[in-house]
Amino acid sequence: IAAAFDETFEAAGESFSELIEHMFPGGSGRLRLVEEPRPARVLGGADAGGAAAAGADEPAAEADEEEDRDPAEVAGVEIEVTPAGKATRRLSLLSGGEKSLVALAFVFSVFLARPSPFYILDEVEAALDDANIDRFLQLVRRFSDRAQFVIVTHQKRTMDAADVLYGVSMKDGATKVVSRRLPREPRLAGAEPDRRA
Amino acid sequence: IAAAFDETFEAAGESFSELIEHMFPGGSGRLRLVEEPRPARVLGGADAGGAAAAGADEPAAEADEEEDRDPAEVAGVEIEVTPAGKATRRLSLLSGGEKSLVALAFVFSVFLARPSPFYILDEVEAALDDANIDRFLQLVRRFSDRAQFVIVTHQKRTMDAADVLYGVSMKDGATKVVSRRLPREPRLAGAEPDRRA
Amino acid sequence: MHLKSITLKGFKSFPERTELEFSPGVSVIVGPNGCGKSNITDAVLWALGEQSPLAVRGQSMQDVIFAGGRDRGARNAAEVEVVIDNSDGAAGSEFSEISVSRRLDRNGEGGYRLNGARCRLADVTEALSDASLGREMHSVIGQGKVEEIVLSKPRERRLLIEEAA
Amino acid sequence: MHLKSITLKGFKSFPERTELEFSPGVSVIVGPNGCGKSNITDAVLWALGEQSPLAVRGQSMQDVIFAGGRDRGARNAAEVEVVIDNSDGAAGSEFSEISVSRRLDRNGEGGYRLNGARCRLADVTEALSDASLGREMHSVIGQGKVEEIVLSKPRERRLLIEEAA
Ligand SMILES: Nc1ncnc2c1ncn2[C@@H]1O[C@H](COP(=O)(O)OP(=O)(O)OP(=O)(O)O)[C@@H](O)[C@H]1O
Ligand SMILES: Nc1ncnc2c1ncn2[C@@H]1O[C@H](COP(=O)(O)OP(=O)(O)OP(=O)(O)O)[C@@H](O)[C@H]1O
Ligand SMILES: [Mg+2]
Ligand SMILES: [Mg+2]
Repeated sequence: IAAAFDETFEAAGESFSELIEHMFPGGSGRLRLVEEPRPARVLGGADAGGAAAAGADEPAAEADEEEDRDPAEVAGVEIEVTPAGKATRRLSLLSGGEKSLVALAFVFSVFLARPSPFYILDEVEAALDDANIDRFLQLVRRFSDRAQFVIVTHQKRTMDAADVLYGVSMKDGATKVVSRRLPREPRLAGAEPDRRA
Repeated sequence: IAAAFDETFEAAGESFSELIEHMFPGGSGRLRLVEEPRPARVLGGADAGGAAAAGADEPAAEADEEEDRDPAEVAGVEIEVTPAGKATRRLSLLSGGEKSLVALAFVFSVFLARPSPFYILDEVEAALDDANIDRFLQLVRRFSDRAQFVIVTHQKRTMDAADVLYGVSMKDGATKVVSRRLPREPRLAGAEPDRRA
Repeated sequence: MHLKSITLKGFKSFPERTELEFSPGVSVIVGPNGCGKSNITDAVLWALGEQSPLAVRGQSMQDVIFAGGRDRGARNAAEVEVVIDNSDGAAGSEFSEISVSRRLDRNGEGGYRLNGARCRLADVTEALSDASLGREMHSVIGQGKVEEIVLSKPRERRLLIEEAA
Repeated sequence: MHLKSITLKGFKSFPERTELEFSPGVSVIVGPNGCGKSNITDAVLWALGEQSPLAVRGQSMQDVIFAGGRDRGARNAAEVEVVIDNSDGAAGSEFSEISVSRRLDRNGEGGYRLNGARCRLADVTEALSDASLGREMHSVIGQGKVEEIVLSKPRERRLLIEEAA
């Protein structure tokens, strides 16, 4: 189990850095294994924290050396992203759109390491401006040969990326759905799926 | 203080019902004073809940009779909305866009009862479809003679409603703002501000 | 392997039996506010075993049963079936289709079925994890939920990776 | 009465002194993701007395001080001034303008000024409530926050009304 995690984490980490360069041209980012910050340590006492108890005797300052630990004992995955030209590394300070881009890069990086057969994405691009919606859709098209995507949206650009469109309406409290396959040159607009595995 | 609350609540309640009819044509809604559901009552014991302690001896079944209580003693404001043709009254089941409409109706109803001099609204219409963005903007224009609105948006329709547009950009981590007054027929498109007080 | 169909009956805003068929590739669902798009997302989460009513915007799980509308009375039960096409054999199963369905009535009675046979939630979870669809449903991102990954604790993101692994 | 100007210096993505002037009516702020629009919203909340770093997306309050960028070093202090035009006399004050400013440096030192004079947060809060701008800032709705009203408890909505009243 630990081996599967390590392998998946490493593959996801590589993909994440590449995907962040796609989402934030000129920017950079990575995934990092970290030990969870613990509540006040009791010297010599038993640590109640389960897996996080590994290394309970080490001073907090060693938290930066977590890459040396056995990953199966570390507590979590930290995300670091620095958009182009900015110095801030605090994720919480990122804008709404920037946070969405980081989250999508994370989801896709786990996908590349271990694909699910389908993804259902409900208005995940609501905070993105047009240029970033395009970056998101390039990834969807690139990966759509390997996984099925079902995307709920209000954005016209996203509608234009559909192979099949489902129009939903409501009458007297009951939903009705009508679907229509769209005539498309396979992947004419946007990335070819065989690029960049 | 209690009198100011009652008066404000009553005025807000009237406006809320009207604004819900605007946001949900054919629908209805109201604000209701309610007593907060309390944790397990201790018979005969002192109620630790402050203002909510009023009426601590009454059985829970009487919570439906809250309109008879002295409003200053009641604990909260419940929102009830039923969109056209639907039977559900559970707010949590409403869609993302519907919740935004309800929240905006609430904010504007408090505004009509007690206007603030300015409102700063950051992407409040992000979940709305075009028809609902128009309903929101009609209210903004209607009320813009009584309060100043500063609205952050990615929506083109909202940009078209501006008297002054501020274009924001970033270079090397620093923000730059350029503003431009838009030539407009005062309130040509959309509601005239003197309609419907 | 891909989602082949979702069939809803009595679930949220779907009083009558409604079958939605899907193909590989990119499917996009559109419509006005409140028309029922996210109810479809909720149906998939629910059929595949979601335990928290809050995750499908309810306060109790019976909230997912159609509550009535103009000219239509409430229904007494909700049922959703999700069919996954396995003709490429990618799931660890010899079936060419995997059907998972869930039902719930107003008395709180109901249960799961796998390929038509009554089973427990644990059987559904196991069949799904063989198909690489984890229990945390990291492959379904609900409305308003995308930024959670950025706001969540490091430990929670680790769980997402572990479940995929 | 209306917002007349916001001046930012060293606050978030505004390393240099930047003054934004506003008029009555409808002002709309646009620009790409991450360019600094919501930082302006945060600046108003902050100058008017916001106590929680989380409300301006920080983990400690010093997070609002410009942290540097390509070719620019970090700043040592953040300062924001909000000027409210009171030429209609609607605020309970004889001043034709009410200026509120706040400063914070990397040592955590700083404070508030009202019309240029150092004062306490309580003085700012009082001046604002005379101008019908409540402490809960119910007239500023931050990004992603609009649905909170619907998800909040009845008691919290009551507070919004009480503060306006
Ligand atoms: N049990 C139920 N019975 C009847 N109607 C229900 C039930 N549960 C939810 N609904 C209705 O479904 C509607 C919400 O649907 P949904 O969330 O799918 O909308 P949506 O298309 O995603 O809209 P948006 O674009 O705003 O996100 C609500 O109006 C709600 O009243
Ligand atoms: N203290 C700081 N020093 C330097 N840059 C900062 C600081 N705090 C925040 N920022 C930067 O400001 C940017 C976010 O700006 P803001 O939230 O205003 O964007 P926005 O225009 O609202 O974007 P969106 O449309 O995505 O909501 C982030 O990239 C962040 O790195
Ligand atoms: Mg929805
Ligand atoms: Mg923003």
